[in-house]
Amino acid sequence: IIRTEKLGKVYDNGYRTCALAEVDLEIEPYTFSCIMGPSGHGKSTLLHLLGGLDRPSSGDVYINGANLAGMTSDQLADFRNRTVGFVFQFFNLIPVLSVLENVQIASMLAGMPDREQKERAVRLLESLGLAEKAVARPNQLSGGQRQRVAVARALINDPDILMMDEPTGNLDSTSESELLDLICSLHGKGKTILVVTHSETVAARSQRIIRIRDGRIVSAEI
Amino acid sequence: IIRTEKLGKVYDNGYRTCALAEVDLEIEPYTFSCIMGPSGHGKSTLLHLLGGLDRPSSGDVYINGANLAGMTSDQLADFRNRTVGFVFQFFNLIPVLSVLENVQIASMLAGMPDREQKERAVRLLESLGLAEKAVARPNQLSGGQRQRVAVARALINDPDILMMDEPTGNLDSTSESELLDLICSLHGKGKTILVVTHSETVAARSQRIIRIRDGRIVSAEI
Ligand SMILES: Nc1ncnc2c1ncn2[C@@H]1O[C@H](COP(=O)(O)OP(=O)(O)OP(=O)(O)O)[C@@H](O)[C@H]1O
Ligand SMILES: Nc1ncnc2c1ncn2[C@@H]1O[C@H](COP(=O)(O)OP(=O)(O)OP(=O)(O)O)[C@@H](O)[C@H]1O
Ligand SMILES: [Mg+2]
Ligand SMILES: [Mg+2]
Repeated sequence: IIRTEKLGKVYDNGYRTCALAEVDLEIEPYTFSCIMGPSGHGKSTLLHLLGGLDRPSSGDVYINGANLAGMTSDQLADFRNRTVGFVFQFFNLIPVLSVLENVQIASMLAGMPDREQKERAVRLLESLGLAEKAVARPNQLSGGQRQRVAVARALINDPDILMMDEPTGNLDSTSESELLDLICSLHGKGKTILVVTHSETVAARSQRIIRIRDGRIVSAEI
Repeated sequence: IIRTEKLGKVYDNGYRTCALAEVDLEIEPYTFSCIMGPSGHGKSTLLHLLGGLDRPSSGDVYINGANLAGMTSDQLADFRNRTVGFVFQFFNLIPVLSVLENVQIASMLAGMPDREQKERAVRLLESLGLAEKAVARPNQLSGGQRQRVAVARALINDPDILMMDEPTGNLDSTSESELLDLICSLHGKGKTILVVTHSETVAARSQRIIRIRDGRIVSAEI
């Protein structure tokens, strides 16, 4: 369902950083995989390329056989909003919107009817223990609470593919466990799940661990 | 060295949130303590009050016998810049400054001579594996790299007290281990260390675990 060919990413801000090189990856549908590796070795970079949030410097990303580079901007927007639910390492919440609006906005972009947006958003927040924070602004939340809002936003459009960049980094072991149960139940419903994580707890519940080192895949264990 | 009496914090943004209530805490000098507890239960709030970064709604914080509330703004600034090294949960790096400048600025505020500032900053970045990122901006770094810059900044003035809010949340187990070794060696040099963490690895190396639940201390095990 997700495939890359010789995927590469070089950043050039006056000095060159090769973040990814020659990544060949195949993710089967309905699988729950983890991406692990040392800090700074390319995990977030890889996830952003797979989610169509950034362009490769070389190589290609294919989703369901379609090359992301060949998509129209409408097709790409549709892919990013409806096919994939993306949780950012630092959440990317909108400061001026409430927690509820932050979650709802993803479904608004996907064209969901207003009333359904609100119902789904409220239910998701409840399932993540955030019901009483619905009217709060992101800067009024704790770190782990913001992280859970980011998860709610990624789930509201019921996407087929979930990409999560360190979704439990700010959570205590109980909250991590609860989120992991949620992820496993979504996997049980037929979603394809790709999680960048440093957590052995999360890795233990996945079906496959993809290890990255220096921008390359070094092993992909089952 | 750090003592609180009936410390409380209530946020009022149109709706009231009681984040901390009646916290009586005593931290002995030269100890390495962890603060643990569920997401949203008051850990960051407590650390900010102890570090003089926020004012209590009730109760007092005493550092070396001096009540923070009674300090002049000069004394408080001195306490925050030179007595305490603070690592924020989300780093609070300055986007327009380079990594090196972000670390240096803390020593500049403390009145360190320019040349010494730069030497110390470079050495700290090297010890944290960030030497090659000295001229990069924070938004060009990975999550774990930014976290380590925040640690370097907290250490540059060689403070007696280190307060760290989840310093390993974005680090892989090897990087976490290296940072923990650094923390333990600083402890060995006579520093007082207080770490909010969700990590059992970090907790295992501490001397005392202070547990928080619903804004109250529920136990303080050794
Ligand atoms: N916008 C950018 N400009 C320049 N370099 C960048 C940029 N974004 C990331 N990098 C660099 O690319 C490399 C890989 O970064 P990436 O964020 O993918 O790491 P990561 O594996 O997710 O790390 P972590 O576990 O710390 O989050 C790092 O060396 C980083 O400094
Ligand atoms: N500026 C604020 N305004 C209103 N409420 C706030 C504010 N900052 C924090 N809170 C609330 O205070 C409570 C405690 O927050 P705190 O950040 O101390 O939690 P925490 O234990 O550090 O959580 P985490 O482990 O998720 O980082 C939470 O319910 C949070 O929503
Ligand atoms: Mg990352
Ligand atoms: Mg916190």
